[in-house]
Amino acid sequence: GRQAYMLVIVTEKLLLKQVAKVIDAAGATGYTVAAAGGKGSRNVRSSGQPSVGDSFSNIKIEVLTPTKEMATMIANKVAAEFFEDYSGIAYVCNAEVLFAHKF
Amino acid sequence: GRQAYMLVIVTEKLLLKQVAKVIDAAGATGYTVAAAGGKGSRNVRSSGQPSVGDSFSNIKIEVLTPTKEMATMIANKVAAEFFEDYSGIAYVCNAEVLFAHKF
Amino acid sequence: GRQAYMLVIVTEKLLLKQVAKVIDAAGATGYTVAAAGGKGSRNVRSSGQPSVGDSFSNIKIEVLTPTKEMATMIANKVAAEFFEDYSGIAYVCNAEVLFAHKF
Amino acid sequence: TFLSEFGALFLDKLQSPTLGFLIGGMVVAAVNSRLQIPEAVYKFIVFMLLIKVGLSGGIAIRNTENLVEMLLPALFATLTGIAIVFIGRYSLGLLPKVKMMDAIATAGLFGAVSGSTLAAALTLLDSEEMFYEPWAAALYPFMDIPALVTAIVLASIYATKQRQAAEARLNQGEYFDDQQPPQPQNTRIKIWPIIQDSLQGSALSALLLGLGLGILTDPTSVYDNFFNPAFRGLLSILMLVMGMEAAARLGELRKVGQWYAIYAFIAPLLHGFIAFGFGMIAHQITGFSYGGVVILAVIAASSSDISGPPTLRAGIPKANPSAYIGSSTAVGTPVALALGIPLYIGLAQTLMDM
Amino acid sequence: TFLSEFGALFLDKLQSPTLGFLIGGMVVAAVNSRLQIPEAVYKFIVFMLLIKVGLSGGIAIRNTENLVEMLLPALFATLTGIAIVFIGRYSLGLLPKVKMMDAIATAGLFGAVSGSTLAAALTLLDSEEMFYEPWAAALYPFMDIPALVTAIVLASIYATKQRQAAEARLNQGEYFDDQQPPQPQNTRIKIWPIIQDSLQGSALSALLLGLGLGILTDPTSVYDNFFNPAFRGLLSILMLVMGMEAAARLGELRKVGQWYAIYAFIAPLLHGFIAFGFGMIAHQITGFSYGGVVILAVIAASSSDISGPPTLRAGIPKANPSAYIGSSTAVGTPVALALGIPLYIGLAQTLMDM
Amino acid sequence: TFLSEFGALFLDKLQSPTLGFLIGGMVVAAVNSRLQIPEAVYKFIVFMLLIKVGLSGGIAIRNTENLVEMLLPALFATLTGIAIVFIGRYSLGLLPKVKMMDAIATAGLFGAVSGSTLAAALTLLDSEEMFYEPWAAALYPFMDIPALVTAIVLASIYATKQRQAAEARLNQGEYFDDQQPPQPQNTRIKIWPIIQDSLQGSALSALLLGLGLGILTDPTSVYDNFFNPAFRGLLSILMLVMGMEAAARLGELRKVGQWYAIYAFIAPLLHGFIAFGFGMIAHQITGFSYGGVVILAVIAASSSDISGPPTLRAGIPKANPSAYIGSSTAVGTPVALALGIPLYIGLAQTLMDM
Ligand SMILES: Nc1ncnc2c1ncn2[C@@H]1O[C@H](COP(=O)(O)O)[C@@H](O)[C@H]1O
Ligand SMILES: Nc1ncnc2c1ncn2[C@@H]1O[C@H](COP(=O)(O)O)[C@@H](O)[C@H]1O
Ligand SMILES: Nc1ncnc2c1ncn2[C@@H]1O[C@H](COP(=O)(O)O)[C@@H](O)[C@H]1O
Repeated sequence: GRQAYMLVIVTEKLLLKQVAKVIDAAGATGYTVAAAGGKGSRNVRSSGQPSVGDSFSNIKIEVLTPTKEMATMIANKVAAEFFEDYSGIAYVCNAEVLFAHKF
Repeated sequence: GRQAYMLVIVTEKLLLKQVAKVIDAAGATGYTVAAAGGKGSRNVRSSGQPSVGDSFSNIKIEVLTPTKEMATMIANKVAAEFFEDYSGIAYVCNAEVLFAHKF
Repeated sequence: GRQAYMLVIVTEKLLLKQVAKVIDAAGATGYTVAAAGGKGSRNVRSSGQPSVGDSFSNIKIEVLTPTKEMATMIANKVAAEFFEDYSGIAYVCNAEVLFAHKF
Repeated sequence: TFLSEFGALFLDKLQSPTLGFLIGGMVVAAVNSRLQIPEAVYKFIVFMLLIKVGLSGGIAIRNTENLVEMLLPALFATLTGIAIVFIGRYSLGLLPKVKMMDAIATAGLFGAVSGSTLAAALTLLDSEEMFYEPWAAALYPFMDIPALVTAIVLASIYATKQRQAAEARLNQGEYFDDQQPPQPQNTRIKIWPIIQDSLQGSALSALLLGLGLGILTDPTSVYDNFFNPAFRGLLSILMLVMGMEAAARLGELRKVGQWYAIYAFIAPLLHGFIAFGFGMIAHQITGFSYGGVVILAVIAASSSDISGPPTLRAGIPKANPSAYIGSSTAVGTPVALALGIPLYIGLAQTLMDM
Repeated sequence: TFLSEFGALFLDKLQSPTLGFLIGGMVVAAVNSRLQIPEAVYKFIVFMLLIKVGLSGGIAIRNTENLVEMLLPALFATLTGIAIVFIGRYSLGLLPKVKMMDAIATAGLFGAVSGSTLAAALTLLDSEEMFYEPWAAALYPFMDIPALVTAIVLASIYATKQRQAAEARLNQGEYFDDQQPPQPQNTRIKIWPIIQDSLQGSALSALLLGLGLGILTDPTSVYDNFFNPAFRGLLSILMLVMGMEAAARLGELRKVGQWYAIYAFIAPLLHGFIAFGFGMIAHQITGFSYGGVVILAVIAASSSDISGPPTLRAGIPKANPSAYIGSSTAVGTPVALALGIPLYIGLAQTLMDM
Repeated sequence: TFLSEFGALFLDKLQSPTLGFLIGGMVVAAVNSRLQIPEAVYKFIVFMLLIKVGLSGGIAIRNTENLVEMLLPALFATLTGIAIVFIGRYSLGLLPKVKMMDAIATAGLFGAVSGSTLAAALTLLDSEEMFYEPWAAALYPFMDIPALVTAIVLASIYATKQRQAAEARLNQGEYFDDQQPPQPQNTRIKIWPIIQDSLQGSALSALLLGLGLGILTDPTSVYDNFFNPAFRGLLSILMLVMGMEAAARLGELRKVGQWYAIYAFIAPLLHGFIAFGFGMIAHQITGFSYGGVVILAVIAASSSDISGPPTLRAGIPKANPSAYIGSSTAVGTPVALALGIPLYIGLAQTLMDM
């Protein structure tokens, strides 16, 4: 399969639409998002969601990109625009695409 | 730990049982599944699930395999059988197993 | 970005608080947790959660660590303390941190 | 005159709160509100409505002995369900730029039944105090399953023909050096797995469970204290979700072209009138009530939104879900709810008075 | 005669809709239907049932002054809970091919109490118009917690003995060069954390919250308008889930062997009779009502499905959850619900009439 | 005397079950119970309460013709909402060790309205049989939106001033070689997107949907059979969650310092009295009812927990959510519910009797 890079961004649920825009603008072929919780430096449930409820308040967004440049570009853009004020982390792994409809 | 390969398949929720069968048939020791959403080439919520609801309509299946051949075999089988008609993506990463009950 | 290691632990939901303690004690900067289901060697829903319900009964914990030693230390500690009696798997991947508030 | 009386009755029905919530839902989604009914609640409401319909049907069946009169309407329900798929196959399917597979799947979904539309119709019949046979709601599976099966079978036949035609063209050139005619592909569709998969759907299971409990045990007290009183309120919330869902899916429908939107508007009314006609025949022959005729018309007009899509997604994988789910949810169900139900009730009431 | 009257009363109870939903649930799961009650709704229903039981108990306790009469039944509840674990330890635990840890955990779960079974019993007592003391439901923690604690303590003692026996065998060979006897492992179990963990369980918290609110505030109006009317309907849905759950867990029970299935069938009835006996003693001494005796018998017969498993999973980690959860959910609870409740009510009614 | 009568009325209100559930929730969370109300149920309860408030308001507005009298109270609601933010900006914001951005966001949240507090107040007014205008609940957006907008605008102005001051200092040193004065940063805040984002919030959407349905259709029957009867019960469960939430957030409040806790205790009462004063003026001028005055006071005292935080998190990203959400949820809402509502109702009743 083709060599690719898996960019993972974990951040607040509120930012989903805006981060999705950055990903689309960068030309990625798609992204996968899942509910996640966690503990980081900020450790704040910032969404007013009930902390006594049973659901997670962050999201984990994964973007498979063909080049490392696209991954770092997306990460830099998201970090510059949001991570000064909002919780978030971004990291990238190597991956190999075995099958994709559009990649 | 032992060198292993992490196969990740993101596809429609409907296919869980069938993909699980392919994974078992290939001899994998197990798999992990989580709810996920996302946007790909097809961009279709094909399950009749309400799009106004608050849940994701795809699933992300992760299979740790001892050899790369098993991972590609599973991916090929799933892609051949389902990805012509259904949304889906498959990729593999390197991983190192630190502890597993059966691996 | 900085070279890092992604430790992933999939285990029973009951153990979240205790595993989080081990992670904190090891000095990790944070962790991410998500609901997951799966099939492993034990194949037991051990929590009394209704199996006819629509939710997953395991959790997947991801910890980004600066050194491989911290990752293996956490994995060994969790495996020694819990995996004899409870379901669980632990593996580690290479990753590169692009942005983190505290790492 | 017939028309003026019918018009008055029809307009009056439009005032119902059920419709208000449906339109309210469309407005809420159209303004991009973040209002959401959690999926767990939505799933539970569908369960509560269908088990209530099943319970009331089962309780009443238990008290009446005459189930023979159900045979003819059940037969008509099945005929209508199958006819709907053929109509779609030879109308929508033959239009330009419409893929046959998508058309067959769409016709299949329109032949299937929507539990929420049926529930809305029963509510309106109750508030209009029109009598209907208690087993009328049990006609649901008699139309729903044959329609889905017919769609999947037709799709498979079409796929086979396409494949044979393709192979025939392929082999034509090589005729001389290879005398063997192409193998006839024998891909007979197993029908029982499709029926089983439909019966296992959550909506139909709730209906059948309610029917069974109503017939075999005596759930009257819990029915009167819990399932029945909550029915109309829960239905109004489901209408809200249906309205939100319709607006949300409109975007998908636009992607697949205007023939689907036109079909989705006409089909509920056309199918409803066909079933109404069948119903009146049964009215003459076996004394099928006017309320029952309305129910037969409504289940024909309704297009499944919840239980049909997964069965078709698995049964006709080549079809594009945006086409059939978009058609049914964005246009089909709102038309059946907003226009269909008042229309058939108004028509039945006018005929009753004549 | 006693037997014929009892038989008639018993058969009559079997007709209850509660049981209908339980069996309905088993059928739904057995045919592999995709019907699901979302977990969020399920959790909320358990909360609603237990807070209602707590509120009604608390409201009534507030109006009565005599809590002394509760002491003896509470003592009997505790004795029964502890006895159940010992019975299981020295019966199921000693059978061939049964691991002692699994047997102790299973006995612990059967000693604990199931909120849903208790709720079903109260419903039937109400519809039979049998009087019971308002604090009777508050006997729940007096049996539940001692049973779980006893099970965890017994498991720990057994584990320690095993370890000591293993070390003794290990050290035997080296006796000459090492005079020191093996260190006595002093692993005293802290009991308070187990009690605290049980009290923090969601089911018991809801019950205690209801009790507290009933005693300290006056929630009569919201109780009469909301929590009480919804009770029987919500219970029927919980019975449906219990039935589906029982069928789903049957597979797990088959994996651990038939002794568990036999134990799980006999235990509810045996434990219920023991508690019934204790209850009759309290009836003679302090005037404990027949309804109260039934409640004591039912909580003894019930086996926890929701709150017990997590506590045992953490307290006896070596035990195989398939054994104890399978036994309790697949056989124990259905037997307690379907046979146990009608049995004890029938028996109490027969004794009352004599 | 005034004081004794007021004291008696006030104490009497404290007995309400609503408060009992609030305190019960705090206790449950304080003992670390695992009791949880699933988020799907919680979201649905907030929807049910607000649509009920909207429906009853809409139904009544439909039946009355005089909406002119709403103008003055609506104006006062807006003035109060804006005033609250300024008060917080120039009190909490100027305290030592308090970051201005956090203070402005906190003031914004206290100016916004909490649907649950409003619902609790309406319940108590109903049970005290105090009359209030049906449109009074519709004052919600007139205070909520201006408060949030004012907070975001003030935060932006403050941020701009800080930036300009910083650049001025930066440029001072280089004055000789660069004659150009620093560019005025023109970051005008667009107000409409903030208003739109607030209106799209789930709580406000439910309220407006209910109002619309009440005015345009006739939902009286489904209102009387479903939304209204369930109201008080659902509210009690929401109070339970609010109490659990308050205890859970106390830890976060401790992190940000004691000024917030002091502000969060005084603010609801202060804001409530200011609004009460405005309300009495409206009472004199346009005959605004005492019940309406109480409602105006309560929405001023309430601090948003559900819909406000996301809007502020997006509008004032620099602010620390622990500060404003901790202040509002851990102290603000409990004070408004437990002290504020009884206070204003007692005060209104005392004034009514004089
Ligand atoms: N070392 C880590 N490993 C895994 N996830 C992390 C780590 N640090 C932070 N996170 C995730 O990133 C989110 C935001 O982190 P922060 O911005 O540091 O609060 C947290 O809620 C975690 O889910
Ligand atoms: N570039 C990508 N990165 C991450 N996930 C992707 C990507 N492309 C597709 N996906 C996921 O794969 C699913 C199906 O993709 P597709 O078959 O292209 O519609 C989507 O719903 C996404 O969750
Ligand atoms: N080969 C595998 N690949 C992915 N996940 C696995 C694998 N084996 C086990 N797991 C996960 O680890 C959990 C516990 O495994 P076990 O302890 O073997 O029962 C399972 O529920 C799965 O979610």
